[in-house]
Amino acid sequence: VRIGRRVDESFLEELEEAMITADMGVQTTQELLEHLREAYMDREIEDPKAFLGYISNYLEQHLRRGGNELITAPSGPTVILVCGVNGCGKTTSIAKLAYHFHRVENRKVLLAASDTFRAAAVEQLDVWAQRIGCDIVKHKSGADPGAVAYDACAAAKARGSEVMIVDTAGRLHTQTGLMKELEKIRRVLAKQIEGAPHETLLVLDATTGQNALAQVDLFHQSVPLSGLFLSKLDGTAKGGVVISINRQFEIPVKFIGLGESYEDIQPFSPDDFVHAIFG
Amino acid sequence: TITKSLQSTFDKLGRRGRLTEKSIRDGMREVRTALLSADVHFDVVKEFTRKVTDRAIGENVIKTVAPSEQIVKIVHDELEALMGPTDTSIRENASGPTVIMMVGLQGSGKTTTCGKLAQYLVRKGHRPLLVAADVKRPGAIDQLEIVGESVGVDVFTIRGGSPTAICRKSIRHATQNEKDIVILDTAGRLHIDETLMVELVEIQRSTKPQEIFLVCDAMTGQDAVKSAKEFDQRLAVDGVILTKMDGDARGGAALSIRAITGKPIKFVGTGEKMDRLEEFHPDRMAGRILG
Ligand SMILES: Nc1nc2c(ncn2[C@@H]2O[C@H](COP(=O)(O)OP(=O)(O)OP(=O)(O)O)[C@@H](O)[C@H]2O)c(=O)[nH]1
Ligand SMILES: Nc1nc2c(ncn2[C@@H]2O[C@H](COP(=O)(O)OP(=O)(O)OP(=O)(O)O)[C@@H](O)[C@H]2O)c(=O)[nH]1
Ligand SMILES: [Mg+2]
Ligand SMILES: [Mg+2]
Repeated sequence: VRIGRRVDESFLEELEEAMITADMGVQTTQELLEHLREAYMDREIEDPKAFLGYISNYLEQHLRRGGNELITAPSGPTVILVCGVNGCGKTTSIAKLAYHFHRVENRKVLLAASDTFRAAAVEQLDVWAQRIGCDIVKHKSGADPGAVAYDACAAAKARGSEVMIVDTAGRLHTQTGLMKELEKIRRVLAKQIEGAPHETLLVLDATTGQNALAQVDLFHQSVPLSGLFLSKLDGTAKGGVVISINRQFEIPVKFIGLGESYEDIQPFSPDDFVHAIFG
Repeated sequence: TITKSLQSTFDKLGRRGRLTEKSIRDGMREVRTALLSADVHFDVVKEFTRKVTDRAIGENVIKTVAPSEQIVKIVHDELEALMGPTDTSIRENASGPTVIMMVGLQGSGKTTTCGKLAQYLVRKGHRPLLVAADVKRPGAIDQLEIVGESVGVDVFTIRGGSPTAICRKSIRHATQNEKDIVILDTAGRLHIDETLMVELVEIQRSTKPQEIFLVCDAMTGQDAVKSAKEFDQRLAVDGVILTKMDGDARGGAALSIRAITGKPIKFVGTGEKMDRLEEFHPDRMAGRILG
């Protein structure tokens, strides 16, 4: 995009390539291209910033739907349920959230190690709790995840925790039994703490393609999602699929993950996100 | 399914008179959309549709008895041919333990796949050794030890050691303990992390693996090409293992990776349990991508 560049078909093809390779998907890409055709066809770009601003505004209105702020409980512990498919970054993202609340915002944090299935999942979260210096409730491997959630709720109330974050096992949205298990964990939280879970975050790996839409669809049907945590945005993937997700489900991105240590977290900025795609 | 809708698209185009070169090109737009929605990379789709269009026109499909069926068949056949034949070969080391190195992006399924591969090899009469070379991720060594125990395979590591030293020393340990295969589980890393990519090259230099497997998540989108290309250029990957195929991702990344690196997809992961490793079937993958 530069001054004097004519908005012709070949220019639109270049934009299309940028959008598709950013994982925006065919439909969202076509719609934006159509929008640009109507507004700019055959005109010269007099002001590249304004042109990019036009694209930004169009996309940002999607990305801001649902709000990008974290919901907190009016009183008592704020409960955050974290879910997502295998390997997307849930446990590491929880460490980042714990760091954010505990060390940066100075709030008392409790972690619930409700992934009792995967090898060394509890150990992994435990190491993070030790490093950050926050509380953790864990059972032995193979224990019932709902039971861990139950005990964590009791502990949160007894210890006066301000934020409780629940780690769950990775599961594919197509595994009905495991989705039922997730619903059960949510019911336990809702029953034990007023208004819980106040946030249900789906962690989405930024390298994920169009399958992300099916993930959001089915997870949202099981446990109403309040936001997304877009992980691994420090790689080369742009995570453009969240634009389609926001359009279709109005579920906003609340945080982004930019690395493997607990400080690598940032609140989501629609502005930065769009600029990373269009330069 | 896409195959049915492609058929009806070409039928419609053909119905107004007969199938012309222009209508073939128009119909290919739908193939393009189908492949992009399946996460096949933009450049790979461009090249693929060009190839199929040329073939459809060249084979004079226009004049055949059932042109739309012919075109859909060409798309299927080209896709399957591109995916390559079934190949589960693991090159054997003539002088010492066979070394298999597992590499890939974070969370792609390497550690789990190491366990599955170990079990697969045990069932073929081998004595593999698992090597815990991920010293960074919390609980990674514990994870591989538990995985190893679940498949009855020893795990070698040096707590406090560096990945390169662990991998190098594991070979001697294997020989001393009569293990004929060494499986190196490395830490997930970004292809743009210079230090960590150099670390992989160092491990490769000192252990000279017979097989380097790039472990990729089947739900990866357009980025599959960037990361696969970089891993391949640095290491000359021998094969690819596609994980989480038990989900409903169409898996277009498989076509992209194959087209860009030319390397074979040897196995697919179809679940979290240790018996969930299958050989790759190009015809099934082609059908899945087309949808
Ligand atoms: N580069 C990068 N790596 C990340 C990020 N978030 C997580 N990871 C890495 O991704 C891998 C998987 O992270 P986990 O937190 O174990 O993922 P998970 O979703 O809990 O995995 P399961 O519980 O097995 O489903 C680890 O190697 C993490 O260090 C991120 O923002 N950037
Ligand atoms: N459903 C399913 N899950 C899988 C498959 N392969 C691995 N997983 C799961 O994916 C998650 C990540 O697997 P890991 O083996 O820890 O991945 P990794 O590549 O070693 O991760 P890093 O070492 O952090 O880079 C775990 O929850 C595994 O159980 C598969 O084929 N299907
Ligand atoms: Mg986890
Ligand atoms: Mg691992």
